[in-house]
Amino acid sequence: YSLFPSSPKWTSRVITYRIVSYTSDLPHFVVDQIVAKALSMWSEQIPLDFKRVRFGTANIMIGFARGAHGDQYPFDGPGNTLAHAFAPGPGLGGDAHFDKDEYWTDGSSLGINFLVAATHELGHSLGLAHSSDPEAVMYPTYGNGDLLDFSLAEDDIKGIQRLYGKRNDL
Amino acid sequence: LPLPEEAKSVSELQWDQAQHYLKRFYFHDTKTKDINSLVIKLKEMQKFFGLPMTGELNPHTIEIMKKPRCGVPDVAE
Repeated sequence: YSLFPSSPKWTSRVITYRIVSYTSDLPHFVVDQIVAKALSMWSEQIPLDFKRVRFGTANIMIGFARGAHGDQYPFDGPGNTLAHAFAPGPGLGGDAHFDKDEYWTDGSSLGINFLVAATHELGHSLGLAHSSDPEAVMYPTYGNGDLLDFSLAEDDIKGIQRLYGKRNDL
Repeated sequence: LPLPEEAKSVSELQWDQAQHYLKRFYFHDTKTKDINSLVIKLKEMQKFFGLPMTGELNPHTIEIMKKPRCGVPDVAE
């Protein structure tokens, strides 16, 4: 695993998130469920809790967009770059953006598995950079491996716990 | 940009795509004409992905560059 320069992290124990826009590929409630599941995978390992807000500014703003979308990193259409997210911090910090031009799935059909991508991007939102361990969720390329029992790898857990400690330390 | 000997089998388009990739994910300065800079960044990318660090734009390296991926750079700026 690796961390971003200066190892930015959230200092509050409760982190807010807001889903500001959706893909037309999945029902809204499925996107909501998948984001909650992705966050819970991280929160099971560290002493952070996530609270969804529906209005205003949250620590982590999550959305789908195509092309230029207000940051310095426009999306590139189907394929190649699927999503990106920013390290913890104010403003764009922590925000996770997904390319609306991809075909997003919940794993029941061919396409980009949103749970995998969301877990990866939210790892960035929490302060993890890319891992060079091919088994890690934080590996930068999207794989076609077995997603039925998708979970964090040991490397991901070591990385996130280096930033925040273990949940049972509380 | 002068192409190294081993690049003869690589198309100009592939070199452009590789430079774009390295610029985006490994902070390669595409304005520099220094072939060493490109080779260094290629090696950096190959090291990250556990490939032999040849500094050559070989088929395996190109294959990884074409994979769908996260838009966050692989190395710290």
